[in-house]
Amino acid sequence: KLSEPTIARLPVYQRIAEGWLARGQHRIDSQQIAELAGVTATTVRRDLAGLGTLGTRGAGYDVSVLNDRIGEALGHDRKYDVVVVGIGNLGRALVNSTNFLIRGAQLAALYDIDPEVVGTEVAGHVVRALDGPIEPATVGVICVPASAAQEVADHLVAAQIHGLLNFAPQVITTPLGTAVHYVDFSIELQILMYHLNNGTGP
Amino acid sequence: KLSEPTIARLPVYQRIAEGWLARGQHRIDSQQIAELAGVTATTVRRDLAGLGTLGTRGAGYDVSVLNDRIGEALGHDRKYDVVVVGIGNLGRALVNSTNFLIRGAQLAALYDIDPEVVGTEVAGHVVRALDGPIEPATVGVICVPASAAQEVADHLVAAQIHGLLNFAPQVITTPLGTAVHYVDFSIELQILMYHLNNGTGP
Ligand SMILES: NC(=O)c1ccc[n+]([C@@H]2O[C@H](COP(=O)([O-])OP(=O)(O)OC[C@H]3O[C@@H](n4cnc5c(N)ncnc54)[C@H](O)[C@@H]3O)[C@@H](O)[C@H]2O)c1
Ligand SMILES: NC(=O)c1ccc[n+]([C@@H]2O[C@H](COP(=O)([O-])OP(=O)(O)OC[C@H]3O[C@@H](n4cnc5c(N)ncnc54)[C@H](O)[C@@H]3O)[C@@H](O)[C@H]2O)c1
Repeated sequence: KLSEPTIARLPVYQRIAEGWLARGQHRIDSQQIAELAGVTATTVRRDLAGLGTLGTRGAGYDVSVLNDRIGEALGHDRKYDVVVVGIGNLGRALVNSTNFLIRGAQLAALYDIDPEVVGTEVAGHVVRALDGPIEPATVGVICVPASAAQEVADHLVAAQIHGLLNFAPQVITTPLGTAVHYVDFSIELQILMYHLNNGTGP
Repeated sequence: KLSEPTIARLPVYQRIAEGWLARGQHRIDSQQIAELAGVTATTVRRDLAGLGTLGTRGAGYDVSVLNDRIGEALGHDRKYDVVVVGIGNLGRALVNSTNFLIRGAQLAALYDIDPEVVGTEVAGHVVRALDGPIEPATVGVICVPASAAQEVADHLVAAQIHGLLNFAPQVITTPLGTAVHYVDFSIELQILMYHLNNGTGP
């Protein structure tokens, strides 16, 4: 099993591979990837070794093999449905963004409880009330205030949604078999401050 | 120098230490931290060793020493000013959030170019036009469309702002001495999908 930092780097490596392919280049070495990804070549080799044999010593990696293998590891070939609950500032920024629902992710439905929001159209979907049945989906994105996060999580789990991406600053409890991933942007600010205080790169 | 994954885990460890202190507990061991942070005890020990000697073998860590040492590494004792450029959906979600500008970060000013937005009040600040001088600050947060990201970055650098937190999906070029950290939520979705596909924990 890959570690979380490795998983987080794979999409970055894949974007680099795609850029290379778009320029018609068929091989890339770990040093080239490392410079573009802002990590060491050793980290790149260790990360990619986790995906099985990919490169040949001294000859680098076949870019299209790299692209496919990373895609498989991240499950890109499969389409999956995403529902978003909480269509406020953050929910809108996510569904309107061109680079959030990518790699197979498809928006299935939007939910909110505010009568001013329910019934309006956002990103091509009419926002629905949360008190009805929830569309079957693979992932539920939680963009509600912290006080509502647990209740919304319970609703999603009851609708057989087993992956929760939680942006609300609230630890939620879920039954076994549910994967929860928390997002906390303040950590991004702290990473930047660490680099700023220590003169290190991105 | 600490690695980026270690830097990203320190705020998580600090939150755990604060929770422990709030419950009046004075010692914690690496296994307890590991369970709450969702990593292995080895990872915890390796991360904290990067901060100098903290724990005693077999006796765990003094929680308030841990809290202070992490705070120093992340530069928490120092207050610093943050400006946000682009007060749309994402910019509003960030400045209104209770857990983005924490640990010494203080909001100094908000900027936008839309005449409908400039002059309005958001999170206690009147949004200013970007064509005037920019408030001196340590960090500039970029929440504009990708097409405007480079121009905004140039503006911030010209105002002697050396730390850029870029949410726009656009690689920006900056002079030496500027730290840039990119945020890409689609990676969070891909981490969740990896865990969902492989039945691994958060
Ligand atoms: N992780 C971070 O660093 C970070 C940064 C910004 C925002 N946030 C968090 O994201 C969340 C959303 O922020 P925002 O600025 O978009 O807030 P917002 O108030 O603009 O939007 C919240 C939306 O959720 C809806 N809602 C409330 N309770 C609900 C419920 N029980 N069921 C369905 N919908 C419900 C509201 O009607 C509203 O539309 C907050 O929890 C905030 O703290 C986190
Ligand atoms: N990293 C991710 O995964 C992710 C997720 C969501 C949004 N985003 C990105 O964040 C950015 C903001 O998204 P949003 O939903 O808030 O968009 P938005 O359109 O709601 O807001 C953009 C704001 O920027 C302002 N603006 C445009 N050009 C400007 C300039 N030159 N100077 C100053 N202000 C300017 C606009 O007036 C507007 O208020 C976009 O680039 C979007 O792609 C990224």
